[in-house]
This record gives sequence, C-alpha cells and structure tokens, in this order.
Amino acid sequence: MKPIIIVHGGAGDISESRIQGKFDGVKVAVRAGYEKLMNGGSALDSVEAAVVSMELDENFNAGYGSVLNLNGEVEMEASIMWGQDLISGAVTLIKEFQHPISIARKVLTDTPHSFLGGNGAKLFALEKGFQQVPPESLISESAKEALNDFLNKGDDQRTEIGRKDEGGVG
Amino acid sequence: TVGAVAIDADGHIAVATSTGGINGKMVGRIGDTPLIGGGTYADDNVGGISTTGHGESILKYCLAHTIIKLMEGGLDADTATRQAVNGMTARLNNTAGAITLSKNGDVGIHFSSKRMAWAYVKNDKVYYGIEHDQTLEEPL
Repeated sequence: MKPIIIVHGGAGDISESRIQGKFDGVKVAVRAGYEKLMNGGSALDSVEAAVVSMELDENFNAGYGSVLNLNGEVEMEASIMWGQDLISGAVTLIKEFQHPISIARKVLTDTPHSFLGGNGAKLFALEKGFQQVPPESLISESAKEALNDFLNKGDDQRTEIGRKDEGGVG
Repeated sequence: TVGAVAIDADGHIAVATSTGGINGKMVGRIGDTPLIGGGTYADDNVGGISTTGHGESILKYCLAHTIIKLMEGGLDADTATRQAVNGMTARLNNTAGAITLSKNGDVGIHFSSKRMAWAYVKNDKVYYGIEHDQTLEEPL
C-alpha cells in the first residue's frame, strides 16, 4: 500500500484575511504527517503529527488559537481512531494542555476506555506526563476579538472564528 | 477544527480530529469532534473520515459514520462524502465539511460551508484548496 495522508483545517465562514494562513498551515501539517509515513511511522503517528502541527498554529481552531467559550476560556476536545481493530481515544473539556490529540492517543493506547472528560482527563494527562500550560497561553488575539464580536453582535455573527462574511452559513 | 486521515504502508487507517469548539459556546458544551462516528471514524475494511462544521448537526447526523456506511454500501469516497455532507445540510440546515480516504487511498473532499481548508499528498505533489472546485498543487 502506498501511504497517503489528507488533512483539513476547518470549515465555515473563513474570512479572506485568514486564507493564506490556512493554506500555509495545512501544507505544513500534511508534510509533517507524510514525513512520518515515509520514515516508517504508522498511520496513527502520521495523523497525530499533522494535528499537533495545527494545534500549534493560531490560524486554526485547535490548541493555541482555539475559540473561546462564554467565560473567555479555551475548552478543547479531540479524538483519534485506529482502523485495524476500531479502537479509539477521545478527550473533552481540556483547558490546560497544548495538545489534546496526544492525550486522546494515550487514552487509546493506555486505557481500557474510549472517552475521558473534564477533571478526569486532566488527571490522566498529568499521570501520563503531559505538561500543564497556563490557560491564557492558549488564547490568541484573534480568538479574543471573535468572542468580543460575538458578545457585541449576537448569534447571527457566530462563526468558527472572526466576523461572518456575507454568503456564508457555516 | 482540524483533522487528518492517513493510510500507512501496512494498509492501516487512522483518523485524528481536534477542536476548540464553537465561538461563544456555553461552558461545558461538547460537540461532534470527540464523538466517534460524528467527528471521526476509521475502519481498515472501508476507510477513514474526519469532519468539521456545525457540531450539533454533525453529531445528530453521525456524519463520519454515515459516510463510512455509504462507502460500505458501494459508493466511492468522493460521492459518499458529497452525499452525506449535502444530506446533513438539507436535513438540518447547517453546514459541514469532511475529508475521506477509502481503504484503497481514494480521496473524498466536500463541504457545504463557504470554505474549508484542506491538503493531501499524492505522487510527490501537495494538493490543496479552500474554495469550492479549487485544487492547487505544488511539488512536495
């Protein structure tokens, strides 16, 4: 089988000003994942590497740059699945870690469970050696602006991030 | 939201999806991304899918699993992805997107939203796009 990887960087009313950043980010991510495959890594290694790359990039709504909840906090979630035997790992309500996808992978590989949330997910991540980061370190200026727009303009302005463009309904 | 689907040299398929959710969400809100069958699905016998878009709609429609089942029923990756995403939007009046690989490495990309950023590597080229009916390419 010839290895292959595909990535996405989010759907919705992506404004013109964010297109180049999205292009750059998905190309970096897909190359990171492909490099894993070419160096003998598994498909799991590949998809984790690609997503980790985008979790570091403020152009994407994941990891650093995630959108904010009504309290102005980042609350992230992630899942990963292995098609050989349909095992999966997922986490939700993650606030203090840079890479939710890597914690999800540990749920897949190191527990008999599929899905951990909230404080349990946090305790599990710490047990597995993931380093906590200050929650504010995950908040980008764009995310703050997007929440302010949402709070000031109401639900019709809701979008993944940034102001809603005309013609979009994502 | 971000996601990735890969097939390795042994023919095994993996899918990963990660997100910050939706802007201005209620505290404690959970979307489709961590829900297997909603935001993510992988089966070596069929293919793999990662989704993005309106989370509440995606999880109601079990979008990733819907695409898998359409492929299992004989549709190719692109047709299954298009049919499921458009079906969700027609049924629930919200938008989404998905990326799909079949077990043979065939690609499916479709979104009912205004835009979706995507990229894949094939034959030493990077293909990418963000607008409807747009495919750009550059050397790997």
